[in-house]
Amino acid sequence: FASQEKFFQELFDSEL
Amino acid sequence: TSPLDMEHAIPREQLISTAVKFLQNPRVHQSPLATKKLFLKKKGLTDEEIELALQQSGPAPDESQSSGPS
Repeated sequence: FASQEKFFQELFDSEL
Repeated sequence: TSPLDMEHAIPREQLISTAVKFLQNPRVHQSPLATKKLFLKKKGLTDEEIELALQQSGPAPDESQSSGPS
């Protein structure tokens, strides 16, 4: 789950 | 991780449009709704903004689940 969380984090920040 | 104070400087519209693009990502799209909501909440979006982003990112996969005020 933590890796998914990290993926979400990076994806969101890259969209910003 | 320290809360990024710059997040508060982001205009809400941009935050929502980012959330919409985020939600449209196939890998994010297939993840459970609760996970997506929880993540967006942690990113500082309010429930209304999360609902808004969910609606803009595409109709709810199963209409039955779309509860809440119309």
